[in-house]
Amino acid sequence: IKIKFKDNFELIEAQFKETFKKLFGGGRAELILTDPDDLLNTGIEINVQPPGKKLQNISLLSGGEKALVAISLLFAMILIRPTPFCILDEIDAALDDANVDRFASYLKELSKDSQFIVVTHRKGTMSVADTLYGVTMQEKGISKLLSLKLETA
Amino acid sequence: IKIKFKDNFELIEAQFKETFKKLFGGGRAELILTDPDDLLNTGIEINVQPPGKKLQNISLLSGGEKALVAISLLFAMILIRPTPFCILDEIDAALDDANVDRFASYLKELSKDSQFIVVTHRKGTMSVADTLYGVTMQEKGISKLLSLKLETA
Amino acid sequence: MFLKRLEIIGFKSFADKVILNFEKGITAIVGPNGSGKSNISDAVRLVLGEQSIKSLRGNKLEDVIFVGTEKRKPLSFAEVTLTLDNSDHMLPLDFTEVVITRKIFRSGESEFYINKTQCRLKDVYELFMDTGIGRDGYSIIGQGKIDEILVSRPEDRRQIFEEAS
Amino acid sequence: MFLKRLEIIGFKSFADKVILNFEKGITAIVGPNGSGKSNISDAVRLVLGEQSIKSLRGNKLEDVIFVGTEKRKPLSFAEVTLTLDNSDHMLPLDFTEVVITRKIFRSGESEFYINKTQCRLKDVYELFMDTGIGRDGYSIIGQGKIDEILVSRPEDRRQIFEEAS
Ligand SMILES: Nc1ncnc2c1ncn2[C@@H]1O[C@H](COP(=O)(O)OP(=O)(O)OP(=O)(O)O)[C@@H](O)[C@H]1O
Ligand SMILES: Nc1ncnc2c1ncn2[C@@H]1O[C@H](COP(=O)(O)OP(=O)(O)OP(=O)(O)O)[C@@H](O)[C@H]1O
Ligand SMILES: [Mg+2]
Ligand SMILES: [Mg+2]
Repeated sequence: IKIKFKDNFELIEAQFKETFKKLFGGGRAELILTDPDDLLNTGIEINVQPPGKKLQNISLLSGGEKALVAISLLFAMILIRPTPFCILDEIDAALDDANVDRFASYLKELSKDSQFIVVTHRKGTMSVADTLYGVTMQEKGISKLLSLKLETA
Repeated sequence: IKIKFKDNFELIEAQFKETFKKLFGGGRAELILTDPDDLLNTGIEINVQPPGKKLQNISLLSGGEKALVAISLLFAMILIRPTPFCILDEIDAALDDANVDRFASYLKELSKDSQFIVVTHRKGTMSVADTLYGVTMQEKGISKLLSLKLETA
Repeated sequence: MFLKRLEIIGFKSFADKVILNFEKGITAIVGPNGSGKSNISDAVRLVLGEQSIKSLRGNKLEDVIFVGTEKRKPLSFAEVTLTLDNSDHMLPLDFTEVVITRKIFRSGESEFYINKTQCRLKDVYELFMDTGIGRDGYSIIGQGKIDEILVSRPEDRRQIFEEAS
Repeated sequence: MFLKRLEIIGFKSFADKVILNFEKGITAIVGPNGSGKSNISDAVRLVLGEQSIKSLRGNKLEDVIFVGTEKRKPLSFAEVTLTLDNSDHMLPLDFTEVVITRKIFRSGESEFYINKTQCRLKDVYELFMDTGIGRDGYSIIGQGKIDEILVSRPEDRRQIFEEAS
């Protein structure tokens, strides 16, 4: 049976407030229904307050901050309704190195309950992987796979 | 006087074929008018052939390859109609390290005729800068500027 | 339930067969631009029954069959096989291992197999129906999904929330 | 013609005055997410006469005046000053150095100055009219412009080509 939109929304909002705090290292976030009396058509506003800053609509945030908010929302949905496996394609692209590390350690936690396959260019994300595959095109246009060992520095 | 669309298009296409070759290290590119008889409403298709691969519409390319095609187009327009200065905000974000290096050396060439201010997270792009500014938020929410020296390794 | 193995041949840039073995936990896939990383996630979408070629970045089904290179001829079909551990019987089958295969042809036709028995697309959908995997789920977050969440206007965002219900 | 100096105070996260000195060649701006790099390019847009607050990521003009933090009060105005070398007289003025200032207030009002003489927005537009700088040019490529070029459907792309003519 399909969970009602309002119940689902409240579950996600509660979880989102937590994932946001973890990924931003503090601050707070809220999800606002633009029209609570019209649940069929209402929009959803996202307002956040990174640590030390003021509560603002996400439109004024930086590229990397916005990406981290989107990841917080995705992680909230994964926590509410876990899938057996999850493929993430370069969702860490806009994050700086400090944010990548926070993202990677949270991903490590989530991976206890779900299997993750992550495409990434970032060392921080690679460092929490249990298995590493390299894709190369030694022969132009032909993809080849290599199993890689992660060198613990 | 405004250059006619067709003349402008042909100028850009010719330049784009060259910038593409430089940034991709070979291959070829073409711009196709979807409706050459209706210049007022025609769309523009972009087909490219990275070195060794087949000519394809850019929709099938990878995230990084597409970004490099967009940069080729931007550089073509800058070469056709140079502006005294140009501000580029993280246009290298989707490129891998090898492509960032090609992007950065081409940018260095273009900077002989135009002044560039580039926002970047990438070491390859930083390494071709003449001046480096660091923006920090030591006090939360307050931007502060630092002039940085690039350490030649 | 978890992924055990993915085999790809003839799909996009995988002219030669590749095999990925997955463990529990985190598997990272790395490599240069255009090397084939996102093509791997497209292959998983395909074998799970994706019918929208647009979400595989193509226009028609044959766009995702190996189109050839300067040195190699195009191929006439592509095949993707996904092996899943089903010890917890999350998938409604008596098997502890479930193998899904999809073979696609330049004509636009597809063949589906579950544990080597040919079946219809509908059977693959029904197999994954209560798992959150496959269509309308968010078990595959594509390159660009983050931007999609962010550029969405408040009115469009409810769709993202409904995907999770 | 080239940029010599940019001074920002009260604009977005620049509660305290910052001064950037530019040389010819390439100036790189680096720093963590949310530190203020894109805000610098927004400041340049503003002083060149940007009227669309949406392209500054805000809704109304007061959104881009320093809104305060947990420790600091909001400010009531913002000021951006851009100094350009005009030795080649690309700008139609007799000066070899041109200084543009824009001051914005919470009321939504703006004041403009060219070399310390108050003027109108229209005068700033006309000053840059034949240089390719400012509106409809591509002298400022924002974070996200690359995606815009790529997601544009073939029919929408002609607009990008017209910007360059
Ligand atoms: N039918 C096909 N036949 C051969 N090659 C193809 C086919 N379809 C796509 N490709 C190639 O696959 C490449 C794209 O691969 P993919 O998107 O997996 O790259 P990627 O590793 O994810 O790169 P990035 O890091 O830039 O995202 C393109 O170069 C494209 O030309
Ligand atoms: N009116 C304002 N008052 C105070 N701070 C503001 C105001 N408007 C925006 N900001 C802050 O500026 C920050 C965004 O800065 P900016 O976009 O320049 O970051 P960035 O350095 O480009 O980061 P990224 O690398 O993630 O793109 C946000 O944290 C936002 O809260
Ligand atoms: Mg990719
Ligand atoms: Mg930015």
